[in-house]
Amino acid sequence: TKPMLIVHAGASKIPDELCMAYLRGVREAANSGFIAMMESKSARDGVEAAVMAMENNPLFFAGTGGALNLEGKVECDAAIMEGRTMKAGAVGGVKTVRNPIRAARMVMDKSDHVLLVGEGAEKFAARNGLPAVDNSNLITEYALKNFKKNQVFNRSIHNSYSAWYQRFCPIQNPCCCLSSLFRRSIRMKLYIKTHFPHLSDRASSKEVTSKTDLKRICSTPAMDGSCD
Amino acid sequence: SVGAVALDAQGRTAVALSTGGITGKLPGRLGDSALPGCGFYADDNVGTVCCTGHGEMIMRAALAQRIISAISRGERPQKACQEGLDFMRLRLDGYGGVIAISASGGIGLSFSAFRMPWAYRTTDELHYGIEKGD
Repeated sequence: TKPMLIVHAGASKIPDELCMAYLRGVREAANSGFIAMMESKSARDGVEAAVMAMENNPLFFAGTGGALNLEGKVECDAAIMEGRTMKAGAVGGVKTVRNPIRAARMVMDKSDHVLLVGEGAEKFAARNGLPAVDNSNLITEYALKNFKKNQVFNRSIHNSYSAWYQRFCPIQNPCCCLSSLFRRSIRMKLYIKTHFPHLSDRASSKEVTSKTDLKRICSTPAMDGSCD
Repeated sequence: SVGAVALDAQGRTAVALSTGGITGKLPGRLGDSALPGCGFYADDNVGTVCCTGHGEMIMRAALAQRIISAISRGERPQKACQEGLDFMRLRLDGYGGVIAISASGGIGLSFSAFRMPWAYRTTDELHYGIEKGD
């Protein structure tokens, strides 16, 4: 069989100015993965090496440079699977592992499980020779900038949600009588359309018919086309 | 997220992927990357697949399993990847990307999101791209 290896670095809104850096990163990962595969004659080692190269690249949203969760922490998932025995290993929600793919590989090779998550996965990785790192070591400027941008977006929505609540909520505002659900959802939709045009496609009347719906929409992270 | 699929000289397949998730995600949220059949799959008799994009939509579409099933029914990897992404976009309004290698060495590489950096390496070739049409 002709040996081959393909890598990707995520599908999302990559800004123009970073395209060349991303291309350099995937080229390096493909080369290091392919060389590892030819040396060890194993596809498993090839994919692990390729992903490790990308986890160590601070530009990519995995390992060092991972996206920050709502608490401002890096929380990673990783997995590996081989086609001969169809064995798989995965870790989820780990914060103290520099290369989560190595922890996933250990789950596949040294445990009877497929998926370990959270503290258990971190302890398993530490027991198998992956030293725990402080979460702050995994945070990069770029991820922090994205996180702050996301926070501002969420805060602006929450502030406007409370402004809407003051204005339209019958309890807070007695003159706004208990109008029918239909009229209220139209008003709410109008409110979102004027204040959050980019949200209004999601705030369709079927979706936003109560304050809880609006709160739910406002509290979900800014899915501005960002992906995993 | 980042991912890799491989086929070695002995005809064995493997897939690996890693992600930091989505900026601003709720603590404790797991995406598709840790779930076999959603974010990834590998079977020497069929091939190997690695997905990226909206984790929640990929999980709900069981995207990797969907593509592997299409390849096992004789579909070419490229078409199987494209159809899987079309399903996710039309049915769930989800966007993402997929890389795949079939057991016979066919290549699948497709994405419905804005961009996806990729690179493909064999013994004597290295191809790479980021835009649609690269």
